Amino acid sequence: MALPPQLKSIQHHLRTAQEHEKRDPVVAYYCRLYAMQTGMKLDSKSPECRKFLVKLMDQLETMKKELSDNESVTQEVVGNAHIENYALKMFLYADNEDRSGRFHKNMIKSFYTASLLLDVLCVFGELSEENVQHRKYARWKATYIHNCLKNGETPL
Amino acid sequence: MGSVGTSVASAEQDELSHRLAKLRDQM
Repeated sequence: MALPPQLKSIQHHLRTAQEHEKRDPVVAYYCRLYAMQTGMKLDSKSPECRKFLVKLMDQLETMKKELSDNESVTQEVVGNAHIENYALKMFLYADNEDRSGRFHKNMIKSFYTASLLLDVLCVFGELSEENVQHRKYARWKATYIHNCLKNGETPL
Repeated sequence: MGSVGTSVASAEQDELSHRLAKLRDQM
């Protein structure tokens, strides 16, 4: 289903959900939950957004049933730890590649995905200052290295 | 007509909020 332009800012979180459907359904579930909560704040009144959000809610309810025996979905504190660990694993992989001078598309994507998953952590409450800083750094690094590679420059 | 449209939109929005709360309640 096409994403209404008003909800454009959740498109990357929805894409991350899709990419993790098989690899890690818990990550996919929380990415969609974040997209749902954010989407409702952005626009839940226009017919096109309501239609989109109702579909997304249907999908979330189905996933919740399918994952009903998974503690990461049934217990918020376990889910929080799962998403935070996954985000930091992505961050550390990208950071290690960066510090070793290995610049490539995969590490750019890891930095960016880490920043998106740190957004997703907001479904559990306010982000810690450390996670706010990690998110800012990961997003900046992803953009910076992407631009360097595009312009044929070596990142510093 | 406008107010009917608004009420429908508001009811559907409430329904979504209710479903979201239910989804989160079970966590």
